[in-house]
Amino acid sequence: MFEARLVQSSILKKVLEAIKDLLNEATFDCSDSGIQLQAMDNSHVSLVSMNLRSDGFDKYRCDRNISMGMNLGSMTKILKCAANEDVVTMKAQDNADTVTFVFESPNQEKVSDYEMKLMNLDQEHLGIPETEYACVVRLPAGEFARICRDLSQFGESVVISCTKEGVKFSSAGDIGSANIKLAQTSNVDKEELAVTVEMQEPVTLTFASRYLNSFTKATSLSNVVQLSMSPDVPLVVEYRIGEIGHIRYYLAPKIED
Amino acid sequence: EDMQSKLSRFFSKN
Repeated sequence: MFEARLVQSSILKKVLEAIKDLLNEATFDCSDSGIQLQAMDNSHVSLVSMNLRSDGFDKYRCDRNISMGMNLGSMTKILKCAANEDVVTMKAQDNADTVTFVFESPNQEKVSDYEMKLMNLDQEHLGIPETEYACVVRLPAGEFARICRDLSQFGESVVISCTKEGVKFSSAGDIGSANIKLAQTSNVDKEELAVTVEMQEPVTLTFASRYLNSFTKATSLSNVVQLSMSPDVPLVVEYRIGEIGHIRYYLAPKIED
Repeated sequence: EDMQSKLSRFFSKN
């Protein structure tokens, strides 16, 4: 028996919002430590890795590890039936072929349950090597979303260049070119407004803007986004999910041929 | 024009 209860259904709604552009389906791997998801987009250029820890749920029970193949379009439709303030419970019998979502209104006057068929998805897990990144940038998630959106109007690639002064985002195309430079903030009163750069060595990498824009669908989950870069390895874009977990997006760089 | 690489270049299948 698997059962996970979350008081804030909005977290699950935002998680689906954050992954449904990139992925059509994904396997939710549930164990007693929590729910994990790892899936590449169809082009195998980007990967989503999500983790929701069991101690972040109000109630969590997982008698035996269970992998639930979810159609994310269907799951999105079901989660749209939950009000933001509803309590959501996901539950499934061991080796079940369906999962049930129960939404309870705060005053318990309305209880809805939705049963969704599960899919048999082949599990292709990638080994992601632990990496000491040359540059780790933290900036306001809204700022990053704005930069990606603005620059994607100029070209289909964004060059991210990180030095100890700060980070520069550039794009060029038919209409011209654009550069956005963010300096490290010195003393900001609020942590989530800071731009910080931890640099071991300067890095400049090129990425496809459309993937960066897909990643920013996770902006509603966190005030801060973290970008980790090293020469010739995928970019990592990480959003924390409250106190319960994180979503990490990996993006393969564009390389001069 | 830069060529888009694939993740399989960096991550191996488990």
